[in-house]
Amino acid sequence: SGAVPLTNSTGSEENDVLFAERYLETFYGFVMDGVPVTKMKVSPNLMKNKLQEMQQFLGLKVTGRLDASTLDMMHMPRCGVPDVHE
Amino acid sequence: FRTLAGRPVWRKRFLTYRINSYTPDMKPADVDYAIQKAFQVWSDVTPLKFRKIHSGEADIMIGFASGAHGDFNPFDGRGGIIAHAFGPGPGIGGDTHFDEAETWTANYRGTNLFLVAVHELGHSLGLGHSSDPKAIMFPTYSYVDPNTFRLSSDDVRGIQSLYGGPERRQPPSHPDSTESATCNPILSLDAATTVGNKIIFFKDRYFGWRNPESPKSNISLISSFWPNLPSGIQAAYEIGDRNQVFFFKDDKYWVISNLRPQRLYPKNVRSLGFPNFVEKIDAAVFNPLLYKTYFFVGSQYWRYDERRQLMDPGYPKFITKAFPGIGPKIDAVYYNNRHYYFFQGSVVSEYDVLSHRVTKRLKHDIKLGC
Repeated sequence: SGAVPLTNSTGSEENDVLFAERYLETFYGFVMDGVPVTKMKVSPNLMKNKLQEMQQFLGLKVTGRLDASTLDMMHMPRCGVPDVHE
Repeated sequence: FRTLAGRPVWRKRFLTYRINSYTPDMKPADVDYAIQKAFQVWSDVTPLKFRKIHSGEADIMIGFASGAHGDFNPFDGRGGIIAHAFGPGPGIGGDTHFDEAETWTANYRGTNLFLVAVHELGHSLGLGHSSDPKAIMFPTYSYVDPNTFRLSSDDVRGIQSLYGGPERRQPPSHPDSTESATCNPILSLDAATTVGNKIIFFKDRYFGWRNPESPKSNISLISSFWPNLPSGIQAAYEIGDRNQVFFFKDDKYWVISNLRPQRLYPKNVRSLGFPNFVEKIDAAVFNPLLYKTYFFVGSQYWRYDERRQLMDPGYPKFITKAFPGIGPKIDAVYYNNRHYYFFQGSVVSEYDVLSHRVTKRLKHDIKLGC
């Protein structure tokens, strides 16, 4: 199964995941690089939680999955200030 | 709403700002105007006052930049991140940066600078992002007409949680202070017009605005909203589908388009086709059904064809003849929903433009916000 909650991953999906990770890192304090490999098993939940946090904040259906509406929202022009501050 | 982490706020009420770089997408004057209006959105609902300086270090430095531009947050090219700002504090605190890779405009095309500036200045004052999609502090950009833009209640609650509401006006300390000039219920108006969904009344150096159905009106100085207009506006009218508002004083007139003053004004009213003896216009109103504007001067009126941009022949005519029950002279008039509202002293007459008769007459108690 993919390392993050996705259906079957292809090239463009990989890009979407990378884009989403960067988005969540920038605006929701999601730290991917710092997660030690041994904990990679944990990261799907971490990513899922962050996706849910973003979907909740921006009024999307909270699925924890990188679905189309979530990706669309991530591509919308926006302010560079994070949505949540650690 | 959210405030920024640590809830940073400005401890002072008077803040300076400086625009230290401009975008080539817009005229510098349009950038100045958009930023000034954006600050005004926040000063209208708080005790804060903002002053523009042209050199040295301001509390809020504003600029346009591309890519890496000296702070920790490089811009990412067109789309994506369009701007960012820093919360209140020294140095970079309060500063606002716009991504030059966007196309900045004063309208619906590209990215509207006024709207993004309102958002970013919210951060400069200490607001974080709101999860209310109606709030200007919602993280993503979406266009709304700047003419009718209003802060959402969430935005207002957020900023007032940091700074409180606008200071109450000083008690009347001299005869022409706000209250005494406008609390007099027999106020005879200078002029009236619609602007968007608001009705605007003019008296001396003040103007008030309200929604057609609500008795509550607010007051402000004409100069605070339209610095290029004189006090004592005598007539005004709006051509809604052109987003234009015309203001008249003595033999001159000004045009505001999309809430922005138009260059090359004031012009002389004679350029509209008035004869030399017309020194001032008492009242004016645009009829969107006929696409004609009526100008009232003394006991007579002219009719102007806004499409042909010419005065109609056969004028002037007497007001009392064409508008039974109205006149002989009027102070002000505005059009709303198939009716004219004529103001004469403390009386306002509702006049049906199709049946050509007065349908209602009442005392107006416009106090322009005591």
